[in-house]
Amino acid sequence: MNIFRFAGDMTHLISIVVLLLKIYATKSCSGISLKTQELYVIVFLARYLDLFTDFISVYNTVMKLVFIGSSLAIVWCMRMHRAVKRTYDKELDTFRHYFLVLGSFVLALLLHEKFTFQEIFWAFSIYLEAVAILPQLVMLQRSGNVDNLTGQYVFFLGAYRAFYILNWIYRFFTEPHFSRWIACLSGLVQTAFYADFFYYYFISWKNNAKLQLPA
Amino acid sequence: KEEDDVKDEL
Repeated sequence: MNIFRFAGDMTHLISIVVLLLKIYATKSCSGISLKTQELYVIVFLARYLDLFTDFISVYNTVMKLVFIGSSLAIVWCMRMHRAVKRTYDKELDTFRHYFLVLGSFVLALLLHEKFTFQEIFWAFSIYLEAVAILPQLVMLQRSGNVDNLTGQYVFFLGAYRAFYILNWIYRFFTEPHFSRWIACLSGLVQTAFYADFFYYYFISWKNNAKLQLPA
Repeated sequence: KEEDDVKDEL
């Protein structure tokens, strides 16, 4: 494992900790898209089917379980926790995420490494992850004002993607047969979605001002 | 070639 991959995993983990912190500390999930969170649950469950078939390392297994567990906990809080669910901005979270699920699944049936149950679900999870942030980004755009923790959550998620791209570049040059074009192309698309957000995040950081997105 | 197919990323 190279340093970029590790940095990517850590920023991914930090983003989840930031989100859990926001929900637990403020007892509020305002500004957070339940649809994006539900998509992440599907992404992790579909991708980590290999928990039952392949063992890579303790690190991999633990991280997979953490990602599945934390994403389930977040969705549970937003749907079931009495205080938290009252703060959910339902009217701002109207993205039709079922289309993303359907579209990703159809794409996985067409484009995959092997036509097996596990490989189809792996490709599906890669495609779905690429677009899963969209409901969240649309929601931020609609609300305009972004609170600090929500802004940091999205920032760390974007950083995770950026580090994974550096990781692939590194692997491409250091490993003789590294070719994972499905993951790399989807990863590029996914990271591109964050470009706009990053732009406004850095401007607000530079000016030491609250993050505001244009309507 | 076999080991290249291991999906070792998260």
